Amino acid sequence: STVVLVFQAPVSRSPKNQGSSEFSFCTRKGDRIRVGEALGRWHDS
Amino acid sequence: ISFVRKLQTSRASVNGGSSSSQGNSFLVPGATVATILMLGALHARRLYDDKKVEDAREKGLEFEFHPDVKATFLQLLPLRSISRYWGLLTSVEIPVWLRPYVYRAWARAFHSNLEEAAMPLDEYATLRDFFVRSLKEGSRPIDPDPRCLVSPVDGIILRFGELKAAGAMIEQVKGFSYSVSSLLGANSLLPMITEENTHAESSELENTPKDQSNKSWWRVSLASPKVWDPVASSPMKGLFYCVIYLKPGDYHRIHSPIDWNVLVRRHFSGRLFPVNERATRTIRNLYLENERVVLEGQWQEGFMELLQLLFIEPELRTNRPRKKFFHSEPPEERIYEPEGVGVMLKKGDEMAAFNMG
Repeated sequence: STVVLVFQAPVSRSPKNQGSSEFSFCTRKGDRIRVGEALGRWHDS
Repeated sequence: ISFVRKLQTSRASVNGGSSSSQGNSFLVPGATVATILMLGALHARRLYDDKKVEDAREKGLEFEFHPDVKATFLQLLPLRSISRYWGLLTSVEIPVWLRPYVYRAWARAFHSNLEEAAMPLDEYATLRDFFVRSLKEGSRPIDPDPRCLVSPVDGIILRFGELKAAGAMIEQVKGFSYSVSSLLGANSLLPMITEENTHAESSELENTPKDQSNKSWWRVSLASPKVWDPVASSPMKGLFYCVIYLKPGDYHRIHSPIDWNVLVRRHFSGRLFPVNERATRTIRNLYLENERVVLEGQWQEGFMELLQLLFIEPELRTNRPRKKFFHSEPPEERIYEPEGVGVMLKKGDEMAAFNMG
C-alpha cells in the first residue's frame, strides 16, 4: 500500500521579508516512520 | 513427483509389489515437504532482495526504471479478481485454537510487532481483521508541536520534495516521473498557475499579506490514478509531496496528519498492481494506473489527499468488479457536506484503513 501526501506549506516569500517562515522535511529517503512522528516542520524566521 | 514415484517403485519392488497403500501415504508428506521447502526458498529470496535494496539505499544508489517481461506478464493477470478472491479467503473465520499460530506466522514473515495489537490474538476472527488491527492506547504518540505535520501511516519514506517545475512531476524512480495532476485528478484544487501568469503571480505573492499566504492545501493519496496530460502550468510556491510505502506487516490504519477540513473525496477505480519496490522500477505509471481514493481538503497552511477504506465514509466500497475492460471512466467524486466546510479532522484522528482484498 502507498500513501502520497501533497500539501501547501509556508515558504520564504522573499529574503527581505522578515515575517516569512519556511517548511522543511525532517526525514530522509528510506527512513522508517510511524504514525504521529513529525514528517516536517515550519518555523517563523 | 518423479522422485516420489521412484521411491514408491523401489519400495514396491523391495516388498514384492504389495505395498501400494504405503506408497500413497508417502506421497502426502512428500508434497508437504516440497511446499515447505518452496515457501522457505521464496522467503529466503525475499530477505535477500530486501537486504540488497537496503544496502543500495545506504550507498545512496538510485534505482532506475527497467520494464521487464515479468512486469508485462503481471499486467495480463486478472489482478482485481485475484485480489477479491484473496479478500474472500482472508475473510474466512479461523478456528480459535489456530489463530495465534496463523497470526504469529504472518508477523514472522512480515515483521509485525504483535505486542502492539489492541486485542489478544485469538480475538481476531479472520486474517482480514488482524490485518487492519488497531493498536494499544498510546502506541503511537502524536507530536504535539503545532508547527509540524505528522506521518499519517507507519511506513518507509520513498520520496519527498517540493513541486516546482512545470507539470508538477513526482519521480517514481530515476528517469521516470508522473504528474501530480494525473495522480489527483483533473478537477483537483491543486494550486497551479499557468506558465504565462507565473511571473505576474510571483510578483503578487511577494505582496500577499501573511494571513492569506498561510492558506494552503493538503492531500494524501493512496495508490492509482488516470493519466491526464498536464496543462502548461506550474505549482504555486510552497507545494510539497511525500510518498510513503507500507509493507504487509505494517500497521494499516491511516491518521490525520494535521487539523484539516476534508472537502472532496475522489475514487479512481484503476488496476490493482502491487506497489512494492520492484513494481515501482518495472511498471510504468504504477501510481497512475492503480485504484485509489483521493481526499482533498484545506488546512491552515494549504492542501491534502488519501486512498483507502474511509472511516469518515464507511459506505464507500473499493475493489469492485469492473464493468468495462478498459479503465477509462472518470473518477467518482463526492463533495462532503456542508459544502465549503466538509468533514473536520484533528491531527492524529483515525480516518481510514487499507483493507485486505
